Amino acid sequence: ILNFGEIDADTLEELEELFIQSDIGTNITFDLIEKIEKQSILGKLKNSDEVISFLKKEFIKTLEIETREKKSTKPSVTLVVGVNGVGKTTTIGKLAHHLKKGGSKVMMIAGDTFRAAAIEQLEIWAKRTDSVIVKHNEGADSASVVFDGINSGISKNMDFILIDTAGRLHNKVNLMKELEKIKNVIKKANDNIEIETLLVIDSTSGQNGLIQARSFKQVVDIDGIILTKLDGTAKGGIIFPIVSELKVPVVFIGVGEGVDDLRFFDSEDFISALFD
Amino acid sequence: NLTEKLGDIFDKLKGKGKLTEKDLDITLREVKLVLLGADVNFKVVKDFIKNVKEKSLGSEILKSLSPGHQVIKIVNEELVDILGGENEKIIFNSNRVTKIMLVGLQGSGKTTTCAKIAYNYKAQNKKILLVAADIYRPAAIKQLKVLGDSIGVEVFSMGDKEEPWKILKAAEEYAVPKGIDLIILDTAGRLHIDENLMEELSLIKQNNIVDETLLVVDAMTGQDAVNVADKFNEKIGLSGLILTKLDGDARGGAALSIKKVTGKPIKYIGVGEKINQLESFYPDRMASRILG
Ligand SMILES: Nc1nc2c(ncn2[C@@H]2O[C@H](COP(=O)(O)OP(=O)(O)OP(=O)(O)O)[C@@H](O)[C@H]2O)c(=O)[nH]1
Ligand SMILES: Nc1nc2c(ncn2[C@@H]2O[C@H](COP(=O)(O)OP(=O)(O)OP(=O)(O)O)[C@@H](O)[C@H]2O)c(=O)[nH]1
Ligand SMILES: [Mg+2]
Ligand SMILES: [Mg+2]
Repeated sequence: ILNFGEIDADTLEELEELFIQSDIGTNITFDLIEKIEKQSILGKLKNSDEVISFLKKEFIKTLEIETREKKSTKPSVTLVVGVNGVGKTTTIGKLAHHLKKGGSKVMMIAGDTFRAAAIEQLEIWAKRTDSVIVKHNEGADSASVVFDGINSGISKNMDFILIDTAGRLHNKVNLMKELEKIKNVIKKANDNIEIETLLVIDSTSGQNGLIQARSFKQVVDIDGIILTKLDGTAKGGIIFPIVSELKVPVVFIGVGEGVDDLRFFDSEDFISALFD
Repeated sequence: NLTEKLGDIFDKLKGKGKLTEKDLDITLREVKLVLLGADVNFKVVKDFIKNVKEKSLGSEILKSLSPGHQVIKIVNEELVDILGGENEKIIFNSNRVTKIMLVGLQGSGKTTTCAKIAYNYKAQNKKILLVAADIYRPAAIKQLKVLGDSIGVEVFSMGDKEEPWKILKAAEEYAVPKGIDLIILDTAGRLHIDENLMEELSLIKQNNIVDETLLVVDAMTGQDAVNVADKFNEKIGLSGLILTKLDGDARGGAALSIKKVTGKPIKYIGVGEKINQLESFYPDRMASRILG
């Protein structure tokens, strides 16, 4: 696409379509189109190649943000949160595998005490990756499983503790309160622990992904985003409004259902894929 | 909201005297933004706005005293018309076991919805058999069994080593002497671009008579919804759609896109994680939700 020499109304319309269909959203899309129009009137962008490289630079600027240095603690504790079905449990399996390859001792905490067979699902991932797992019975209080898990992880000298939580829609106040409680209980188990909270976002999500990110950030303060299911046809453009507004970096992407299907986020690769 | 927005726009425009087609375009641009913000597909929005414009001009809206309200009325009617149709339910077979299968992307809510449908029809005194044909996802069979147990509905399974089309065949043979009215087949989540897994679904329909093939779609799905629905419909044929997680605050524009592109009726909506949280689809409610 975009193989015209000149920049004209058709080119701009094609770009608008590309960005909207990538779920980038209308605000950022019209903002960029406006910038391109200005730049081309000033004679600074003369053809579509220059437009594309201009856009790529703009995108990179949005995604590459300052991330504060986190003191590394032992154990390092990661809390994985997000709405229903986005890939939290599977991603924990992938993360565990990745960390185990590096020779670390990994523990999983089965914090989803609600959904049918959630614990069994995580247990299989623990077996697959040779990770320790802490679990209670289905229906137990999630915060108490986490509390026990953190204490166990510390006493067992774990390097990494990955906490699975139940999927929850961000507009459910009591479920979001439960997440706050879980974070507090980790601090209660050990005040020195710095919790890394990762929000899992499904790349097929539309503009609701931004509302999810806002709500989760407000309630539990998100440190990073994992964008899953990028092996599909969705472009995951929702991360542009998310990252630009909330200043939270994308740290990993999920590209399949297997234990190896996790990549570090590379903004250049992601942006090139946008234009494919 | 949209009514207020359009009201303001038209008030400003009327201030300059006679309304023109260009004024209507300004208004319709606002409608376009609302629909895109609700995740309606770009191309579907384009066609939609074109139709609304034609109908608006045809209705002499530019001479009307309250053109803003007129436009909203036409937008609403057009939305309901596309989403529309009567309240379609599962069509039961009168002379053999009715078989329905739920398909869709990973995590859309298929397994949970299978159990919800089972619960719904059990309450109507139908004999149900749930069939576990997700042979890939860790503890998928267990998940369906736990759900089935919670509502006293039997779950048929052949473990994870048999092909789904064979599992359905065996399930039907098992079901007939038991007087089962309805078999609900849960399938693994899959990408519409995964040729092998899409072929797996085709094989189910080639080797079994499947009465309903329902695509389960997450209400928060964005622009990609159209690609997914189109591919599923093209490769295996759909008879209906189910939109899940409508208890969230996603506007659900994907519903409009998918309905427009496939023409298949939205048969149910999921409005929660509990097994009784399945409801009928009402086009007018969905229309106002999309408009925000
Ligand atoms: N194709 C693909 N599928 C994925 C990816 N990540 C997860 N999945 C699939 O998405 C589905 C849901 O994954 P889960 O890990 O159960 O999601 P979850 O967020 O833990 O779900 P809940 O706990 O029910 O909220 C499963 O079928 C996974 O295999 C990915 O990167 N690509
Ligand atoms: N809030 C809410 N959650 C739902 C709804 N339907 C399903 N869920 C949740 O969404 C998540 C995924 O549901 P599943 O039934 O496992 O989805 P699936 O399509 O079978 O997933 P795969 O088999 O991995 O493709 C679970 O946490 C469900 O409880 C709904 O209508 N509302
Ligand atoms: Mg999970
Ligand atoms: Mg399932």
